[in-house]
Formats: sequence, structure tokens, C-alpha cells
Amino acid sequence: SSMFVFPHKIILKTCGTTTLLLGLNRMLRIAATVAGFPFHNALSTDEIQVAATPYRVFYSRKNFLFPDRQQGPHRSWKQEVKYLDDMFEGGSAYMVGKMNGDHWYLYITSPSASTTPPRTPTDDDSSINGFNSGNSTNASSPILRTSKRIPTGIVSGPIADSNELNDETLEILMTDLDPVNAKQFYLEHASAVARDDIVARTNAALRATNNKQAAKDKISHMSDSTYSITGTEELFDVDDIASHSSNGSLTPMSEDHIDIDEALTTEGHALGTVVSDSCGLSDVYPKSAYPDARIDAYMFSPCGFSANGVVPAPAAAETTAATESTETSSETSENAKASMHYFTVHVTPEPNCSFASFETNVPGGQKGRQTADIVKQVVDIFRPGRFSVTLFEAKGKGAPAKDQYFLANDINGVPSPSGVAKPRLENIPGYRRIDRIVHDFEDYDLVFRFYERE
Amino acid sequence: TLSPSLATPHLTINHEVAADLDSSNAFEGPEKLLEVWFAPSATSLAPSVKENGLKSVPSDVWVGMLDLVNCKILSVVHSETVDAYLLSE
Repeated sequence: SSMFVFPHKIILKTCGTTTLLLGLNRMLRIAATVAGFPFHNALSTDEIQVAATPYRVFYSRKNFLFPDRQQGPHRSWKQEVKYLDDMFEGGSAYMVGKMNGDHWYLYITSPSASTTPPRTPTDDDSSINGFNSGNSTNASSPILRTSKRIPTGIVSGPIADSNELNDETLEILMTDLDPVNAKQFYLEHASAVARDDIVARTNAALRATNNKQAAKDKISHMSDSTYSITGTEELFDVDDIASHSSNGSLTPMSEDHIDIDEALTTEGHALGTVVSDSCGLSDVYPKSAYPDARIDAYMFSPCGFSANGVVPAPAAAETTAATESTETSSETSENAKASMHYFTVHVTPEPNCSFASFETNVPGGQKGRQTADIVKQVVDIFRPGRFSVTLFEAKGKGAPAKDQYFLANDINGVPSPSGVAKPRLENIPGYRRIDRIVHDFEDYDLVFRFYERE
Repeated sequence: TLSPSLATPHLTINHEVAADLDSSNAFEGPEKLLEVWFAPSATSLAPSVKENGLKSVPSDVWVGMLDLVNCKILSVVHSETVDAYLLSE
């Protein structure tokens, strides 16, 4: 599971039998009482509470494999919608895709034009709502009973000219993973890869040691002066390795040093990094193109994998050029300068319920890589039997032009100046596209695609 | 914790949770995804909102909310504009 906290929004994506919606009320209260967002009072069964008034809410998920094992309101889409409808006004629920096959659900609220001035929580309010005492929310109570549903879309202060520019989310949900590829996400396999990695590094270090010794011997015949060899000695303390080689205990002394015993017993992050590198995930947004990107990965025991990536947006000029878009909004550039994008990956490799998800808000076209490139690269990591792609994009300013660009990109890819054919979402090698469904929301475009292995 | 700077994302690991996590009983892959916006953008926060908005909320405050969800924090990548929490389950 993952959570991304921005100044103005929060994204929470949870796996398994987690009870995500049960945390929603607390989230709204934290936003009001701790962060200071505008709020309204809601009457629960026995007390007054405050809850921030969200600007808008999105909730989505794929159909569950085992809905009867879910908890709280998550046993059915109907219950989830009721839970959200009880909390928010003006929500709309959708099912996208085949009813008798894999499909995807979405609940979305629209920002309204309400002008009701919201109040700001005060200390007195905080003491009334019992936030600090922690007694106002009962985890076992699945539904906060409010006297009045929370109206979304009431925003005080300066209102942005449009929705967040460049707001684009790509999600790939993959099931029936190839068993060989899925093996990578078992602890046992990851440990073996880590061992192989250490052996390879050690061998490389030994080769460097031997080369250095050979060079040293050669040089000593020529002169007694000092010598210099560039290469792996900056990563490995060759003298230390040489001293250990006699007793068979080899430990590369590098910044990438992994203590395998510690990794197995206490450090899922270390093995998560190994898996992230070995499976190809680290190459989706590679260091060469995104030197300041950071991946935080974790390998679960006995299996399962999660990773979050934080990807700084490139400089404005680079973004504009790379998108090859006709849109040349200066606001887009300004926004890109300050923004940080994310991606997140979750894998459940067990054969009876194998699943992997990839989600990112790195805009398509960045660094010259189109959405179809990303989809192909991710799908190649898992080789799923079936997968869906949802592409969600704010229309923002200049909606008609962007809308046209978005849909054209989805269908055809973007033609490059060189005329070299770009990958198309329509054609993912080895897969047959089953569905393509477009939803034209008030301020968002959504394209849902579903593919099956050929 | 690596040396933090405003421009460079840095990682904090919650060893207390991450060290002995056993996911033997976890199952069912598909996730739920919730996205709640409290303002149209990071630059349009109401005057009453603290600087950095939700990012000003300390991690330990989110723990209470995540308890209701049945998730625990394994690690956090902090950056200038987003904090990325890796969670259990």
C-alpha cells in the first residue's frame, strides 16, 4: 500500500483486505484540525465533529477477486458507493468495462460553484470534536452517520484558474501474471538474486584486484614510482577484499554494500531495491534520464512487493519540447518547475490471485517517452494474462486542444519530428485490445482500455 | 536517514515496523484507490491553511488514520512537494 501527501491533496492506495474508506473521516478531520483546511460541522451519532470540506474526491478500484473476504464497506461496489454517498453530496458512480469480465469502478465528485464561506477550525472547535482525545471515531463503526452530507467543492481563498495543469494519471492493473516473471517477487528468489549480485560484484572486485596486481607488477618492473588505476577501486576496497580472499570471506566494501543476512531478516527495503533493479522497474524512469528520482521499494515475506517512486519534473523548456505538444502554455511550464511526480507499484505474485499494479502521474511525453512506451515496458516486467489501462487527464485550460491531443495520443501515439513511428496504445505487442471506453467528464477525460494476451 | 536537502528526496525507514513484518496471511491483489483534493492546486490554498498544507501534518498524526485502514508506515520519501509513504499490507 502507498500514500502520497501533497500540500493540497492526498492519495491513498491500499491492498488486500485493508479498510481504506474507514480512514476517510479521520483524514477529513486531520485536514481540518491539523492542516487548517476549511471545514464544516458534521453530526455523528453522539457528538459534533469537524471535517474538512474536500474540493473533490475520486475513489476507484478494479473488481475484487475475492469480495467475500473484504471487510467493512468493501464487500461490494454498492456498499462502497453508499458509504461515499452518505458522506458526500453530488457524487457519481460508474462501472467501466465488461460486467461479466474484468471491469473497473469509479466514484467521483464534481467541484461545485458554491460560494458558502467556510469557517476555519479554532482551538475550541478542536476540543469539541475530540480529535486529540481520539474518542470520536470508532474504528469498528463502518459508517460515520452525519446529519448532513459533506458538500464538496467549497473552496475559500484564491481559486485556481483551472484544475491543476498537467494533472494526468496512468494506471495499469495486471492479473494472471506469467509464473516465471511472478517468481521475481518471492523473497526466496529475491535473496538468490541478491546473493548472485554480491558474487558478481565480488568477482568483479577480484578481477580488479588481479588486474591491479598485474599492473602493479608490471609497473614495478618499470619504476618504483607511484601508479594509478581508475575503475572499480572507487567502489571496492581491493586491499580489503584481497585480505579476505585467503579465508574465503569476501565482502565488497562499497556504497552499494548489502548485508545479505540483515536483508533476509530485518530489511525488506534492501531486497526491495535488488528486485526493483533486477526486474526492470528501476528502468521505467531510469537514473540516466531522471538523476534525482528516488525509488523506495520493499520486498515482503514470504512474497509480495511494493515500491514508490518520486520523480522530479524536468525543467520547463525540456517538458515543453519533450511533449511534442501543440500546447505551449506558460502556466504548464511554471507548474512543471515546482512539481514532483510519483509512481507506485504493488505486486501480489501468488498464482491463485496474481496481480500487479502500476500507477504514475508523470505526464506522457516527458523525456520523449510516450504513454505507450511506459505501458509496454511495465507489461513486459509482469507479462500478465490480462490487463487494463486507465488514463485520466484534467482538461484544464484550453480544453478543446488538450482533449484532442489526449485522445489522439491515446489512439495513435504522437508523431515525432523525425517521422519515426512511435508506439501506440492500440498495439501492445503480444496482446489483443478487447475494450476501449472513453468517458468525457466535466473537467476530465478518461480512457479505459482492456487487453488480453494473444 | 540520508542527508536531507530541500531539492533532493530523502528516505526515512520505520525499522520498528519494517524489520519483522510477516505478510503470510495477506492475499488479494487489487487495491482501492482514494484521492481527496482539498484545493485545486498546491498554489491555491486558503489563507487559513498552514504553509505546505497537508504536508505540514506530522507523520505520526497519519498513523492514527492509517490504523483505521489497517496499514502501517514502512518508510517515507520526503521531498519538496510530495511525501511518499510506503505502507504495510
